Amino acid sequence: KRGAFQKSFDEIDGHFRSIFETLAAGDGHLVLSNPDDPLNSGMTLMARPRGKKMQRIEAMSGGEKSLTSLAFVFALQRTMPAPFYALDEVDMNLDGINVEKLANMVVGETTKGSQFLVVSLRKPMIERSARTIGVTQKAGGRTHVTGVRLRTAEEDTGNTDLLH
Amino acid sequence: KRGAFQKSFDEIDGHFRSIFETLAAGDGHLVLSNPDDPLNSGMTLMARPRGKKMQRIEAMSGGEKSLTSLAFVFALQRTMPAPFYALDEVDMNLDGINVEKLANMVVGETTKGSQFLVVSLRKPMIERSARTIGVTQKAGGRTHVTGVRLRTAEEDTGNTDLLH
Amino acid sequence: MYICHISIDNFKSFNGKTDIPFEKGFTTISGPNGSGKSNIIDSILFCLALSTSRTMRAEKLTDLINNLSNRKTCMVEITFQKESFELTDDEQTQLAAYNALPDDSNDKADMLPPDKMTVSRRIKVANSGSSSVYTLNSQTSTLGEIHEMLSRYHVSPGSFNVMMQGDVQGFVNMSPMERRKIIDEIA
Amino acid sequence: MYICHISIDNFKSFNGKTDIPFEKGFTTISGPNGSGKSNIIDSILFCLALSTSRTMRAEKLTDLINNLSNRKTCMVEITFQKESFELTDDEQTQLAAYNALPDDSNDKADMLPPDKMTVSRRIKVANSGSSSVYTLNSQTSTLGEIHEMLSRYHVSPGSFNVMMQGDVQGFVNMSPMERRKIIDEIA
Ligand SMILES: Nc1ncnc2c1ncn2[C@@H]1O[C@H](COP(=O)(O)OP(=O)(O)OP(=O)(O)O)[C@@H](O)[C@H]1O
Ligand SMILES: Nc1ncnc2c1ncn2[C@@H]1O[C@H](COP(=O)(O)OP(=O)(O)OP(=O)(O)O)[C@@H](O)[C@H]1O
Ligand SMILES: [Mg+2]
Ligand SMILES: [Mg+2]
Repeated sequence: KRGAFQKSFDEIDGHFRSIFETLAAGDGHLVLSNPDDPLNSGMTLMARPRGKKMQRIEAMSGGEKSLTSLAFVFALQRTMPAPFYALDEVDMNLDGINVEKLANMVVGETTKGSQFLVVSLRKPMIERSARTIGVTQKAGGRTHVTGVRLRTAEEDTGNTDLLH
Repeated sequence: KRGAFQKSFDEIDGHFRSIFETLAAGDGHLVLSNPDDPLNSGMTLMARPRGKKMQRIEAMSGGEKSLTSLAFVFALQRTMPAPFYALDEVDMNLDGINVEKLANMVVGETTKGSQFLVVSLRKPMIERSARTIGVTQKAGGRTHVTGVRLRTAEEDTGNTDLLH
Repeated sequence: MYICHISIDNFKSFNGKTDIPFEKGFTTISGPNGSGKSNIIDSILFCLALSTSRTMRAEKLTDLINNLSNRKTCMVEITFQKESFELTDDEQTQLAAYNALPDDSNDKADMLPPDKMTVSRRIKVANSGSSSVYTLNSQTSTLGEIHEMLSRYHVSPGSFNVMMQGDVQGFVNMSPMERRKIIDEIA
Repeated sequence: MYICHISIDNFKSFNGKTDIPFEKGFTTISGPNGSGKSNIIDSILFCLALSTSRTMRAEKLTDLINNLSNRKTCMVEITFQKESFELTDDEQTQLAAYNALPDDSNDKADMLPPDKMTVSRRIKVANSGSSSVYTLNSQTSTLGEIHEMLSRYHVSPGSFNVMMQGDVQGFVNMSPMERRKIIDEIA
């Protein structure tokens, strides 16, 4: 039981380290509060964004917390590859530069063959996708899917203001 | 005790209704699950964004939930006017049009004399403020306040990509 | 394998039938607040029975039926596209045979190509609430069969491939104990 | 009354002393993730003792001291500007007298103008943790006195005028019972 835990822990930690490096240009790793008794231990994410000191996730800024948590989720996903991934507005807290980094990461994953469906209001995410499905609301609250276009999100949503 | 509750409830409900109308162009009001026994009752926010059916906050979209909750918080603030208000990234879930509406609301409040300090990454919010304080990070993680400029947030943050 | 088509009928804010084609790779979905983006994600969770009604912001399953229509039913059908390297030799043969048929052939119109897989779920208002009917490749199926098939692809109610709106905040605010328990589940 | 100046010394990501002037009306604060925007809000919460160390993302008060410096102290001072209609007749007279003094007068340099109010808080590392020293208008004060003064302006640990990052999500996810309790508190 404990051996299985350690094996999974090491695998996820490995994924987390490499994903965090790509996403945040820094060092990150998983930490057990009680390494000798993992099944009664807590686990936190420690990271050092480039230039700063190592800190646990609870002490980070809003955007840093999101980025670190996303790296953790991607690490979990790598242990069980699925036919599709759906992310609904995971970029809310991120500044434009970090949205760009996240989008580049998704591009990297999809070149390996994964399918990503990403709901986003952020321009850098939309610009890096291969295509955008525009969703609008018609009278009475009826959803209208306006069609799949390459890199013309402005036309789809009818309003570039949306993407700010 | 119950009379005091009803008085506060009615006052906050009144504020909520008018603020929601300004912010979301729709009808909103507070609802007690048990109006005859308010002190053992739950309270939910009901709203009908223009064109849709009345729905409780739990059923709304992410952005609609945020907007409705913000209207509720502003209603609470109106019962105890303070010398300053500080809002830290309250516009995360909102699309560009709703960020604009929220910014216009803050403009309206400040013309009445209130001071609002609003942390935001969103262009429509920054454009409507009278001035922006730029905050950047110098080597080692030192905060650097780059100065207060009118409507030149791009210069302050050194990167317009931030604002997307 | 990837999702190549989602057909949504009368589900949540979709009044009537909507067909959305999907392709491999990186697709974004965008639009104003309240337009229906998350409802598209919900339609996937609904069809594949990956979450409860509450996670889809409905108090009960029948709340998922479009409230602007008088119809007492809604349905979502998802079509998956298998890639040729995923097919068995038998399936490859079947696919070749299928492709050899003329396009106007009735047989072809009635068949599901061997490199596609469809899952559908329909709910109807019933006396005591609602009833769900599942199909797998157009045959009536059970929730158990569909979950068993999906779990081979690491898709399940507990899998992390679908991140709903607000889930990141949940991971951020998680206690260290809860975070460790996630590793337990995977181990 | 409004905040006209915040002086931050060695607090969180502020290495050394930073002076930030503020004006009436609508000011935005913007910059990259992790640059220090929320820390400015935290400096207000710290100085006016409106929240616990945990709400400012520190495990204990001494974590609030800039970790790049060797100094064992940090301080935040907030200056409030009162508007003329808020001043009593006495204060108006004192203000006129103050303004009448020549700018290079030593008396003037040592006085706080009657239309300004300052609150400061300094923490120092002490044997058993930390010690806080508060001042009100440059006189040593107590937490109780400062809270009593601020509550007259509806500023208190329970007030809603400061919305921290993530608070909106808290209001969204609140249970109906918790939401109603907010009204109880106000009533
Ligand atoms: N059964 C139903 N019938 C009709 N409309 C419904 C039903 N259930 C939900 N809706 C509507 O769907 C809308 C929510 O859609 P959705 O959550 O997909 O929006 P969204 O595009 O994700 O918005 P956001 O950007 O704010 O997250 C709500 O306004 C709600 O009124
Ligand atoms: N005692 C300390 N000494 C030095 N740096 C600190 C200290 N406490 C916090 N920090 C740093 O302050 C940074 C967080 O700043 P803050 O939360 O203000 O960022 P922010 O601008 O609000 O970012 P975001 O847009 O992501 O919310 C963290 O990266 C953290 O490392
Ligand atoms: Mg949504
Ligand atoms: Mg912040």
